[in-house]
Amino acid sequence: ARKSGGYQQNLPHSSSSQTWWLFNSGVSVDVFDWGRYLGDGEVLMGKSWGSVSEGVRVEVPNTDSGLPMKVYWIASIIKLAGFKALLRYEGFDSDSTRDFWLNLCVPDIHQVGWCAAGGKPLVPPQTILHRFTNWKTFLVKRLTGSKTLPPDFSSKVKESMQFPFKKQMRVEVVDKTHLCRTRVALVEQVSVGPVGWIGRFRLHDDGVIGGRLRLIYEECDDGTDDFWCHMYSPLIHSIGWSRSIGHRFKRSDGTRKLDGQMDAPGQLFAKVKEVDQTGLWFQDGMKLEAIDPLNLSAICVATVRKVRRRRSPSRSVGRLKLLRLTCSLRRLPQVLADGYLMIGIDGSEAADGSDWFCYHSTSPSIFPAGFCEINNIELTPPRGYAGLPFRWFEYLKESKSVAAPVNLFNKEVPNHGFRPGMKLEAVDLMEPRLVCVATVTRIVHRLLRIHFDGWEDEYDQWVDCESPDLYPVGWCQLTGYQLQPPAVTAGSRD
Amino acid sequence: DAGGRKWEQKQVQIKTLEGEFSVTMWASDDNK
Repeated sequence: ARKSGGYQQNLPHSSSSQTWWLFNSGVSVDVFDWGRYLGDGEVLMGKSWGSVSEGVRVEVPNTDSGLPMKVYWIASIIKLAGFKALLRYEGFDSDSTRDFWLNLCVPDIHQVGWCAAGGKPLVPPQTILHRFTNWKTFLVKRLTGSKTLPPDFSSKVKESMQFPFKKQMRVEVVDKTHLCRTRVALVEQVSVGPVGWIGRFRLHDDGVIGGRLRLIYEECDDGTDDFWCHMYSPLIHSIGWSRSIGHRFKRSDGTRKLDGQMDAPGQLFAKVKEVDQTGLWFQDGMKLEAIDPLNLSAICVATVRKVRRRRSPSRSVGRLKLLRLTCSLRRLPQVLADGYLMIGIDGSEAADGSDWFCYHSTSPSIFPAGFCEINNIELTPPRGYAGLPFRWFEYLKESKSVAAPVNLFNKEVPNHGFRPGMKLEAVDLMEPRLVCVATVTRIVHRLLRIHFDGWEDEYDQWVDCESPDLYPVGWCQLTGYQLQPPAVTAGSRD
Repeated sequence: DAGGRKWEQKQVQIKTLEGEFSVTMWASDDNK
């Protein structure tokens, strides 16, 4: 809520270079124009395309032909930014005044030769028609020895846009009103953004856009109780997951699977790494540092609340019932399997543990005590803690607790390539239906500090470099998802 | 190249209003 009001007050920008293909497809939506905003700044994925690089020639629609029908001309990639390319029509030489940004994954970009194969003649832009009398000589000279896209480029793009989740599939997802438990939800039809076709891509056909799911909690009659997340989010699981690991779960009252509904197959979900729990392992009460799931800007002092040393040998219901009965008889706490932990934020915990949050032990969102100090990050002390400034040594002594051993945490740092200042499209995880223009402002190993452009720093979020909620520039345009432009405030209007 | 892609020289057909001709260009065999 804090952001949606602000975003809705912003007027989206548009430009002719950005919207030509939308108009061609009959879809008219105003979209934020990354082109002007990017300038010379560094952009995520700018150098990450394999066979697509600066200098590669493509055939694209000629928007300056003066003809009533669609014709094409050859353009050269000047710069790459995420999915977007800055293009210059052949014949403009060093004249950059007509350069234009285009998403490379829209259907109307082709390898050189595509037009001839379809019997379409290439037509030079009107602006430069007078420059050359012999276009054949010019093109032979310009194109010989240069690179073009592979012939299967378009089909590879289309292939990559197939998503396995379908509308009415049932999943288990974290209950947003009680973080400590999961609920059943259904993949639902997407209700925001453009509906229709962009070129060959049909939007919102199966309730999935670019891997992002809008889930409606079961037992919600009016379909408004929703939850947005990516299909690879650690917050969603297959039906039965909660039971299999001993996680709290909100049962649906009398709801039966209706016609057309099916449980999403287990192989569709992100897999967690298997962990060796046979030796030293997390124990209830151990202290650590964790990203606060309710305030992703903060890394807080936290406590392990539930763990389980070993996974049960069988996941059958009968065995689990027996296990629960055994636990209850021995007065043992109910615990989690498969390397999952419940984490409570010190000083903010509800008495009944309803705000404990489930993190896997390999999660990049939990850290050993001292992580913030070593990396010069402000650690949020327990609410109401009197012994400020916070010192771990004193705190452990006062709370008669121990820190979780450092070697139990995920220390892998992928060669992610992010650098401070890079622009990207990022989900506001506090309002996860919104994908926003954002900047990487800080990098600590694999952890990225994401700033939402135009917003106060207090809305920044710590996000893992492999998060499914970070996208390259142009992702929203590619998938038809509405990109939230930078907030325009009095101070930043210029 | 460094990404393990094989680049191949290809005769590419071009059609303009003046007629058809071909040029030699490079294309990757694997768009990752």
